[in-house]
Amino acid sequence: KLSRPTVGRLSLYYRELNRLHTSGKTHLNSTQLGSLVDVSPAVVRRDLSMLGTIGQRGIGYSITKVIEKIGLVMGSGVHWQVVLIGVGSLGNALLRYRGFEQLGFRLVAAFDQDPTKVGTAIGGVIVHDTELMAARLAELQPELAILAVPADQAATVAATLKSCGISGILNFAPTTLRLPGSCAVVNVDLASELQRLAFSVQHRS
Amino acid sequence: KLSRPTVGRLSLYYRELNRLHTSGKTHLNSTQLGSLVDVSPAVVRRDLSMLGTIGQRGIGYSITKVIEKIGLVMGSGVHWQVVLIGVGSLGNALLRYRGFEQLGFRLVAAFDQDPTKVGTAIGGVIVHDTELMAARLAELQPELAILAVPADQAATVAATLKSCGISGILNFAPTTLRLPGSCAVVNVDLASELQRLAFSVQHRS
Ligand SMILES: NC(=O)c1ccc[n+]([C@@H]2O[C@H](COP(=O)([O-])OP(=O)(O)OC[C@H]3O[C@@H](n4cnc5c(N)ncnc54)[C@H](O)[C@@H]3O)[C@@H](O)[C@H]2O)c1
Ligand SMILES: NC(=O)c1ccc[n+]([C@@H]2O[C@H](COP(=O)([O-])OP(=O)(O)OC[C@H]3O[C@@H](n4cnc5c(N)ncnc54)[C@H](O)[C@@H]3O)[C@@H](O)[C@H]2O)c1
Repeated sequence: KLSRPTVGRLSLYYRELNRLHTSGKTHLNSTQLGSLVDVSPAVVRRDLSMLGTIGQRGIGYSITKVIEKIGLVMGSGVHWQVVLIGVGSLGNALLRYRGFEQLGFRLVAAFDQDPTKVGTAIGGVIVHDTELMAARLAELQPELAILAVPADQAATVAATLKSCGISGILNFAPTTLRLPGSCAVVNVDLASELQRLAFSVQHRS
Repeated sequence: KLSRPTVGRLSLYYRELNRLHTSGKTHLNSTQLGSLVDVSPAVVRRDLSMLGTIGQRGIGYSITKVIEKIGLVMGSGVHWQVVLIGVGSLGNALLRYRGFEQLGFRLVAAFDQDPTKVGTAIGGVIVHDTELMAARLAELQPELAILAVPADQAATVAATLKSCGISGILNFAPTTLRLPGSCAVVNVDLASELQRLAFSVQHRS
């Protein structure tokens, strides 16, 4: 099983390799890849050898081969259907973001409880009433959900999503969601990222 | 020097303790704090003892004392002035977010190169022309900047910010910013968070 930091690095390698591939590059070495993502070449080599990829002396790694290997592990070859709950200012931005689609994540529906938002389309995605969420999810069968509701609503909405068969939730509300059983959760707290930055500014010598 | 995962945990403790403090709670034990942020009680105890805080048997930790200690280490007591560059859909959402202020981060100005956005105010923050950025930054002397510009613009904008004396950059563009010398950088890639979720769904059981 890969650790969380390793998964984070693989996803950054994947992003950079796809960008290089689009620009026509075919090979690169561990120093080049490492410098794109601020990781030492030794760690890059270790990560890629864990996937069964070894660079050739003088040529380096084949970009398409590494993309394929990482894609398999990260599930990027699969097409994931994603719903978004909470179409406020953050939800609006996420619905317009094209970066998810490029990785095989398709936003298929959004939900909100505010009647003025229901029936609108944002970034090409229709906003449905949360009252109809169970019925819609039964039809669409999405695997993943993005949560952009207020912190005091997150746990209730997550419980409903889990009961509707959602397998994973990306939570942006500033509260740590924990769901028992088989639903994976990733919590992202943007304010604590700014705090992490302040910490490293404060402790730079 | 605290490791990155430790700093991440401290910031989550800080968030939860402030929330409990607002609701009138005065003490809690390591099990209670741990379950709020999905961390084992032993790790909570180790983290807090590193800050010189020890719980009292039967009573637990004083919430105000721990908030104070974490605040000192995280620089949350300090008032940080922050500017935001790139007032697109993500920038719009971040300017309206009240979670940064609660931690002592005040958004004091925003910048964009799109003339239709210059002169508007979002979330109470005025959008200035990037042409005037150097002059504005000399006046305001902000410590931190949030970058919400397209990936191909991020490095150039960051170099300008660094030359204007910015001490830290929170980068949302999907590219790993690296700045030599004294400017701290935290890179957040939201698409790779979704990939991390897909990975844990794919590898469950
Ligand atoms: N705006 C940001 O940039 C930002 C940054 C970091 C974190 N967040 C967090 O993301 C979440 C959303 O923030 P926002 O700024 O978009 O807030 P917002 O108030 O603009 O939007 C919240 C939306 O959720 C809807 N909603 C509320 N309860 C709901 C429910 N039970 N079911 C479905 N929809 C519901 C509301 O109708 C509203 O449209 C919050 O938890 C916030 O703390 C936002
Ligand atoms: N929308 C999202 O939810 C989301 C999610 C994850 C990552 N991101 C990333 O955040 C960044 C912003 O995304 P967005 O969706 O808001 O894009 P956007 O196109 O809506 O906004 C970009 C803004 O940056 C401005 N800009 C461009 N170059 C600039 C420069 N040199 N100086 C100042 N301003 C400049 C543009 O005028 C525009 O207003 C992108 O890198 C994107 O990949 C966005």
